Amino acid sequence: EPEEPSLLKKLLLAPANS
Amino acid sequence: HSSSPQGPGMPRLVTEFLLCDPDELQLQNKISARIQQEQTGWRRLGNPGTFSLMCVMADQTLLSIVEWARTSIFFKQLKVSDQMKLLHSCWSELLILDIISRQVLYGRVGSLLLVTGQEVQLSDIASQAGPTLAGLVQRGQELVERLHILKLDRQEFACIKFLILFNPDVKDLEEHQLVESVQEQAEGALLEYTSRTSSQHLGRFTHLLLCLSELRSLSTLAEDYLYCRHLSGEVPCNNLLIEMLHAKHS
Repeated sequence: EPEEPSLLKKLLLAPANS
Repeated sequence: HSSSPQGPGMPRLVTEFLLCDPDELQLQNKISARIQQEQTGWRRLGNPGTFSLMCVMADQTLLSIVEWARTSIFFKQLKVSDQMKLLHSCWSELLILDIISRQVLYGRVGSLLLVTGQEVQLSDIASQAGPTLAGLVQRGQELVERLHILKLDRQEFACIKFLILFNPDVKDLEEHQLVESVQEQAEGALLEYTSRTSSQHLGRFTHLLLCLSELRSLSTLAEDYLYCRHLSGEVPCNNLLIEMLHAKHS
């Protein structure tokens, strides 16, 4: 099972206006 | 007391850096609302106390710092892997700088201005805090006073944030040259700006760099202190603050 991406990564990858 | 960002002879890059800054009032409202949400939850489960509230505030501030970075000039061009390495390396410096700059720009003597706009008397903190935390607050206060005497303004703080963020000493950066180039440009812009606004320009610029190294050691101590409190289960979990703490300690 792929490792859960870190919270920081999710924040950096989130769409610009989210 | 800060001059208009577009004043005559203002280095273009300083204006660019300033435009990346979040609006202080918007930030204050956003984090206050979030803290109130947290507190309503606590009313049901029992209030975990002031330190936990400060950790939630720090976590929310950290989220706003990540938002600032990812929407900022130069940084938004980097690959996510480099963005993570840079933020893992300097998050605590940016967090402490956020707290300190708020005191220098908007704070009042004898009190700590929180990101929510509330004020806490430093004497209350000193009486409630343990020796380690009281020592950190004291050292932070001394740095605030030094920067206050220098009358640091928003432009200079904006440059300093980029100097901290773009650290070419961070290992394994894919785009090391870009990071190094941005740091050099930020340093050049700060030097040009300080020499434009102060007679003894090299003195001011050098003094700012000394303050930066004091900020670095203060944030390392703060991180270690927070990590110890985390190990004894006193820091609310599953949030960005904990993840960043672990990033450096793993």
